[in-house]
Amino acid sequence: GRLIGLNLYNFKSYRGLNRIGFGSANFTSIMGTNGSGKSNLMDAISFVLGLQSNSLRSTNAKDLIYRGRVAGTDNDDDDDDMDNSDKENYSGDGSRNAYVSAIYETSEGEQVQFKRVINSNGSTEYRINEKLVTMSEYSDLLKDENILIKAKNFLVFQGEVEKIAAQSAKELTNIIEIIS
Amino acid sequence: GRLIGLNLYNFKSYRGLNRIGFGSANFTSIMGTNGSGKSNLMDAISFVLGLQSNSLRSTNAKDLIYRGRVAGTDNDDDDDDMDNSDKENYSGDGSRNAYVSAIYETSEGEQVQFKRVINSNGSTEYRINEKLVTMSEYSDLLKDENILIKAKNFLVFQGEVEKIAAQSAKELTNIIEIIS
Amino acid sequence: RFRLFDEAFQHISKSIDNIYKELTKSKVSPLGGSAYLTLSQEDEPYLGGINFHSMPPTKRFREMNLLSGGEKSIAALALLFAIHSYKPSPFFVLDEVDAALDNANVNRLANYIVKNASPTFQFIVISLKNSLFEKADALVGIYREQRLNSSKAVTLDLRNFSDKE
Amino acid sequence: RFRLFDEAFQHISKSIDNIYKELTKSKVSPLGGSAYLTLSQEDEPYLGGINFHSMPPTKRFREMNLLSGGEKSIAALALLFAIHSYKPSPFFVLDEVDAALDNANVNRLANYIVKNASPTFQFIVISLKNSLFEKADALVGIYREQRLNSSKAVTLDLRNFSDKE
Ligand SMILES: Nc1ncnc2c1ncn2[C@@H]1O[C@H](COP(=O)(O)OP(=O)(O)OP(=O)(O)O)[C@@H](O)[C@H]1O
Ligand SMILES: Nc1ncnc2c1ncn2[C@@H]1O[C@H](COP(=O)(O)OP(=O)(O)OP(=O)(O)O)[C@@H](O)[C@H]1O
Ligand SMILES: [Mg+2]
Ligand SMILES: [Mg+2]
Repeated sequence: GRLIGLNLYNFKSYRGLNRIGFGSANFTSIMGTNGSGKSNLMDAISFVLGLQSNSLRSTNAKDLIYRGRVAGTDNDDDDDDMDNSDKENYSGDGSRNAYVSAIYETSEGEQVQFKRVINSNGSTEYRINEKLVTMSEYSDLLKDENILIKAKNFLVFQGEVEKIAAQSAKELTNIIEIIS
Repeated sequence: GRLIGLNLYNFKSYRGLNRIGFGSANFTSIMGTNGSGKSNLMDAISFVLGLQSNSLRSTNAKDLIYRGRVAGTDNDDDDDDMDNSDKENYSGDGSRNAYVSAIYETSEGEQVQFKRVINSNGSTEYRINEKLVTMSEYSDLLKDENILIKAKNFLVFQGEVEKIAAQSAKELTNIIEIIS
Repeated sequence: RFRLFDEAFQHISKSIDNIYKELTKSKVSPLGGSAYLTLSQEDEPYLGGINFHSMPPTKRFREMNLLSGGEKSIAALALLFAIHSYKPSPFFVLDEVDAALDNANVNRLANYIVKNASPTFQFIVISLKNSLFEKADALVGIYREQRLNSSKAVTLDLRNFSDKE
Repeated sequence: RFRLFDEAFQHISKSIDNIYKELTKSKVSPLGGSAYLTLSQEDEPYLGGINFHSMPPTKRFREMNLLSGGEKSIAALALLFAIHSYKPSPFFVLDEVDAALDNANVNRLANYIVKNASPTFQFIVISLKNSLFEKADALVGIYREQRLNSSKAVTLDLRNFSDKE
């Protein structure tokens, strides 16, 4: 199978709906300046596959929802003394929700949409072709495609590559155990 | 003051005596391919200033002594089954010692040689202008030049820079405490 | 349980050396380095640990802690690709894995990806180095749209440019 | 004890913002970002902690964990340089601190070093990126002498080449 494209809606630094297609390319490279949102895109891929927020540089799912005011629409001045309690105001309307969906073509050539939604209260839902499913149904379908979220052997986060070589013998056994 | 040059003798990947001068340059850049020995040179600078071997990617001072046979002089074949117990043989004669010396010009324009020796049994000595001194005499002289080994605020090891920004409030207080 | 584990271990153990050689071969060392896995407990491996050893070309040490930053990155990638060869996931996402690599290693990695990328093995690679992203089939450029205070993405298919080096 | 600590804190706290601005100024954001230190315990600061906040240009968040890899590296360097300004050590040794930086940030860092390097503030910087080492006064090239199985170093004074960019 292969990943055809992604839709990010209010996910991290991506405001509103952003469609990103990989087309028929087998090797896609993502480039951009520091802080532009490259690792956030990888977080979106990891999130839609079922990874929990602590592996996405966040403490909870709400952190993953886009926060930010469009420059110029509100009075920016009162932002300067922004502290944590103001965060809600800062995001403008605190009631945003967010989702990431991935269009995936299975090895039999069928297109499936995996979607994971974050509600404004921080709870997440899993959907396959828009139909609500449980987390284990979701990850079972991914397992059929050899996408093993527990092993994470196909995702290398920024700054982690050297740790993989130096990981302990126990960790390596765990990975092989999950895979086999 | 300033660092004029370094002499590495059997230190890590540097076999025999290697002299490295910084001349009058205020900004010196070190370049080279992966595994060539750049970080080992930084380890040499850190070592001669008094840093312990655990911050030099080593478990003990003996690891810092050059190990290796000159290709072609001995029979290399028996190397292939080298395991830890063979290490002594592998280093050829196990009785090597090593040292790093730094030529430093103090703020008053006087040249001082700081030298740290590793004996083949793993013990280290501190010498100033070849005269044997205690570790605290050695570090006191460095302190006079504002080289504070405990704070290490002027050394950034490979892969550590991002951690400095994210260090805990407690760690930051420690550094400021040592400095003040 | 033992059988499954052993099957995986044997497969990965056989492929790690070839992959490592492919990632470390050069004109200076046409054979590349060598890499292998060992078990700390032969009889019940899933209770023990698996040790990974790699030796860059021209070097002789096998302990991981003696490797340099770049040497470790290459060893790690070889291990990942070897694990993948046993039970291939459909895609890989790599975030600046080339940060510690010198130009020669970046080129070897890029060539390995170009050679192994296929409709059943898709690579999505984040990189700041042009010698890596130039070799991709397609580029996704991420930028910050200041007015909207948002990240944006544009996609460019490089295969349309016939003179792609 | 309190006086000494406070003196250091005040000095560093005053200089961190200017240094951070110098490392983040660009055509798009001529003012650069902003950075500051706060104390968790005002009355006995050495018992509490010091929090470091930085906000890259065009961004609004101040928590460190939301910064990207490159943004964190720049913030860290600003902090180090600010600490140095209080009690200057005679030299700095930096090992591939530019690994996560894009070209614009590498150039800003290189310019900062060129501007601040002096006989009393010596920089020794390990880097794989030519946009950094090209700006140095002198280069130390490290290579592996295969026949001797040893690292070797050659030094090159760049100031002799008059057309140094
Ligand atoms: N929930 C959120 N809402 C809005 N912006 C966010 C949110 N979470 C993170 N960000 C922003 O995302 C930016 C970081 O993006 P990211 O880590 O993807 O950068 P990057 O392109 O990977 O950069 P680098 O090349 O430095 O690694 C931060 O500046 C942060 O402010
Ligand atoms: N005691 C020793 N004797 C001989 N060689 C050693 C010793 N200790 C380490 N080495 C060798 O030094 C090499 C690593 O060097 P170093 O870490 O300085 O590389 P580097 O130039 O910083 O590379 P990178 O650009 O990848 O960071 C290893 O390959 C290791 O084999
Ligand atoms: Mg990133
Ligand atoms: Mg190094």
